[in-house]
Amino acid sequence: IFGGSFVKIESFPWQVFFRSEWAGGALLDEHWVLTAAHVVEGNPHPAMYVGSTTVQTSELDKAQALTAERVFIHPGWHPAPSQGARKNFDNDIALVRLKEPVKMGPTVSPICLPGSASKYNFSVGDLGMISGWGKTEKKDWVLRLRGAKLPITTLDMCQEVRGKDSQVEPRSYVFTENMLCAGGAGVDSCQGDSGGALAVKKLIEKSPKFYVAGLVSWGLECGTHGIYTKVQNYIGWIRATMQENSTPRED
Amino acid sequence: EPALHGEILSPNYPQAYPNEVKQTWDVEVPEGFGIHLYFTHLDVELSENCLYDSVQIVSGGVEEGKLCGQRTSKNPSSPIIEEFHIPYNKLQVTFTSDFSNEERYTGFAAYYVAVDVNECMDFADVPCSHFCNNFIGGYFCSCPPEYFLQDDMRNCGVNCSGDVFTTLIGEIASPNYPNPYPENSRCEYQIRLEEGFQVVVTMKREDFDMEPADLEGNCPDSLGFVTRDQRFGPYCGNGFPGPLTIETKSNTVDIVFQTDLTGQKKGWKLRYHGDPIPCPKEVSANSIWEPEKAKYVFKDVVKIICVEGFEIVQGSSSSTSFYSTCQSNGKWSDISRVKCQPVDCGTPEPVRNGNVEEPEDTLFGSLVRYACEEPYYYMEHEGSAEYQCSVNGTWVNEVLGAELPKCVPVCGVPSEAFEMKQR
Repeated sequence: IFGGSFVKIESFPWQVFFRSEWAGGALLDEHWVLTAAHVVEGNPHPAMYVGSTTVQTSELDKAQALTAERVFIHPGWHPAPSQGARKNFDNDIALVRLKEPVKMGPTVSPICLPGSASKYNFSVGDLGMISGWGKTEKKDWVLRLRGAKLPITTLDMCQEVRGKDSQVEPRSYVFTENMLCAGGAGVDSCQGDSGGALAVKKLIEKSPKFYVAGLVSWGLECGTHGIYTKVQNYIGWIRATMQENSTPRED
Repeated sequence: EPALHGEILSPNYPQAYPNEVKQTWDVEVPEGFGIHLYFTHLDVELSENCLYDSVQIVSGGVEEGKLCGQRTSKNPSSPIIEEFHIPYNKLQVTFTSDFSNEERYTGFAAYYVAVDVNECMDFADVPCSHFCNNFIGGYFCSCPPEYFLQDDMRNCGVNCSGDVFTTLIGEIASPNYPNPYPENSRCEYQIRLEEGFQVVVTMKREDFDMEPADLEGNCPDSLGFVTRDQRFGPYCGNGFPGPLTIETKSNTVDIVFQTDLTGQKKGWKLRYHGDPIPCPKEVSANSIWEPEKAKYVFKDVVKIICVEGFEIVQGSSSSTSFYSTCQSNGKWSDISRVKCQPVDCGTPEPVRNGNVEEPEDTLFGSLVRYACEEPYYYMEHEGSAEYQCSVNGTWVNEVLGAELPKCVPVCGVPSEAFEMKQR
């Protein structure tokens, strides 16, 4: 996280830590974690943890470990090209079904899924929050959770980003309507934060709650603007996948 | 087999008998015979009442004679000095001599022979109720037409026993009714109905006329009813003296009609019918009976239905009704074993991520409330917190029915706000 600060897991109780991928995810309910497809595309059984602010082994031993029962990668996710860097992060979304239900508490609780109704739409300027153990201005990764607030901006802002590396041609990357752009003023997510939630608080039915508007997906240069998977476009798929793969009791 | 005759001689006969002697002879002849005992020689010391020496004859514990002195036959053509006719087939002869005899006495010589006894004539009470036939060595009884010799081989009675009545309705009368009944008879009638029915005997007063009771109130001729547990009667006299309807409470009744040798009357006639044994109308708590009847009798079946909120628990199964049958013993089947007790829903099931208050009781109508572990969980269905113990023994909620409430995680509400210093 660039431009963030140390935070407590209690402020981001939905934050999931993907240990071997060193990435993030968002807890949706007792049995499901939402993350980016590129986080889990290589591992059908990722090891995950929730409820801990720090992720050193001694702390993780005390945290709630989650065991993946099955990974569901969005069918529209394209496998990485055999050569060179991935340019297409369209449909960068995946679900992980857990073997055992997660026990909620002050350090663990899910983030809300937005509905597909317009009242759940996120607008440019909405202030969101991101969190993760990923790269910061000074370190490649951190052991203690960091978080930051950042506004949703237009996708153009992301397309105009110039990477330090002039070799990188922004226009060679795929931008779609399934993506959100957020950031600015140095606040951004970065490698290691992938899959974490871009949480936006909305007051719906008189009750303010955080909804997952996006998932950390990719970006040209950390510390500028980042691209997030636009979760609202996948509500149908998410609901259907959870529905079809829930245990009978969960219906 | 005892001999038909015999000889009895005093000790050392015909020499003098010794002093201080007591000897007894048990004389026995075959049954049906009497004994003719006679003495042909008697030479025993004389004394008053034959106190010193004597020959004593005893039969049936009665002394028939005691002889002493010296005697000879008075009848030149008969050697008999003394003789005895005993109508029984046993007697005892006992010779006694004391210690001093001045003279020589030669004692006695006696003989006995079995003689036929005429059992029909020789005794005061005739051994047969009707005809007595004597023969040498015994007698036999015989009976007039229509009469049969009873097992005691003495009494004649009509063959009026052995009838068994099994129909639910019937009529029974004394032999030859209304003509005079046979004397000296014992008639046994049996009424045997199916278990579950009681025999009800009905008699018209005028259908009963028997020899009246004697001064002690004993009935020479009598009619009585006997069941396993009770005895009705005996009855006699002119006009039935007992209740005109007798509920015997038994499915079996023995009727005994007994007559003596005299005083025949017209006898009796009765009717009977089988009444199904009644079963009491029990009040079993928390239940209703179907069908509702004023009276229940044998073989009636009732369905005992528990009122709402009550059930019958048998082992691991439960039901809200059961059937009971009025049994032949006048008791209901199962009724004591099976009770309608309040439906007990048992301890409500726990739910994940929630809890249920400990109910005061878990019987029908009780209420319990579930609550989720707030603030991290909430009840998925509004109004699904309260459950009531229902008639079928499950906890039921208005919204979810018997399905348990579900506590689902509260989303999007961190337990601590994230405050940044950013302006």
